Amino acid sequence: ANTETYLKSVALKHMPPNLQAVDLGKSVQK
Amino acid sequence: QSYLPVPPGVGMEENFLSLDDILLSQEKLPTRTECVFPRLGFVEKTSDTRDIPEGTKMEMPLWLAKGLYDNKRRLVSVEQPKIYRQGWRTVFSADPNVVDLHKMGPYYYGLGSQLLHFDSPENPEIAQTVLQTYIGRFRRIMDSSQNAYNEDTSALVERLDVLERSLFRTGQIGLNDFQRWEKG
Amino acid sequence: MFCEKAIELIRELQRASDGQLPAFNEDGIRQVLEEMKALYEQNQTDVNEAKSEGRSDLIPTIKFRHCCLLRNQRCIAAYLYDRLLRIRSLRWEYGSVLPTSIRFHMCAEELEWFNQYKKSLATYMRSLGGDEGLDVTQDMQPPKS
Repeated sequence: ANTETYLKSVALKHMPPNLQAVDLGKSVQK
Repeated sequence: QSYLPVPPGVGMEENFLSLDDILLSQEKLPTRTECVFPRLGFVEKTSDTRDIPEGTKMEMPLWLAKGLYDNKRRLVSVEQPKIYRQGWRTVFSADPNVVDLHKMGPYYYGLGSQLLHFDSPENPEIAQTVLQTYIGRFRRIMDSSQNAYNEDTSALVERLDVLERSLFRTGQIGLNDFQRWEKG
Repeated sequence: MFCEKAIELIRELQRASDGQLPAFNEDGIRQVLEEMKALYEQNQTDVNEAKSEGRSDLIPTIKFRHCCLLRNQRCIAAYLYDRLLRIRSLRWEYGSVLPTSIRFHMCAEELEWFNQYKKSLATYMRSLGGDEGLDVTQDMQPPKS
């Protein structure tokens, strides 16, 4: 939650609407 | 060293947040446009049209080629970089140790694996050559990595590709850990 | 070519591969976000034209720009996330008070993230080892003997 809040506040909220979410599950290596 | 970056994906996988994979996917591929791309004309400053015409040959970064590549509606076709073609594959199968993979790469294995995303009848040979090259060079990398204790290793890694350098680093860490363990 | 600024952010971190924390590149982030805004607005225009006038020939270009948008998004996310990994490791190497020189390299939101991380770690450590908790950041190296 801390990391998602951070990414949203610094960058994602300034991106186009359809790009404002990043699935942090992708940060978990296969 | 508690900073552990997001590692690259294995084989054909890419890890979304891996810096290594982002840099790998910046590598250029020879491509040919299979349709017109209107209003994107930036390839030739001279041309009056603002379109990229069909049939334009251009070096495209891997991330863009993968994004545009679509089996159904072909927007671009991807050719193999020279080092993955028959001629070089023959050189690799003769003796993979003679090749300077840093100069020819430096993402020889990563880019070779990513090429398999694009349909080509040569994919099995490319995959086989990439694999055999790794196997053929592995022993020498591990030997040199295990025997270089407390010395400058830049000459030993000079001709290694990115994946081989991380293998060498892993060998060095193991060697240094073992030496420290022996000294108590 | 699009996405050049974005890849430059990644290269900047890759050059500091020993885990150092370079200064937060606020200007770089802003330029990438501006490029994304321009790409998105151009795509909006073309999508409307493709729909209203049946210009299906515009679809490859729309797809091209969307690839660039995804690329910019990925580079920014990876840049910010990798910096968090570096900042997190600083807690384990320097303790909970970071040297001023390092704090200067962090943006306000990173400092906020760091404070939240410290709280989460402290909560976790209090939950270990009975009443007095256990400071897991001590003794990161095995004792000599």
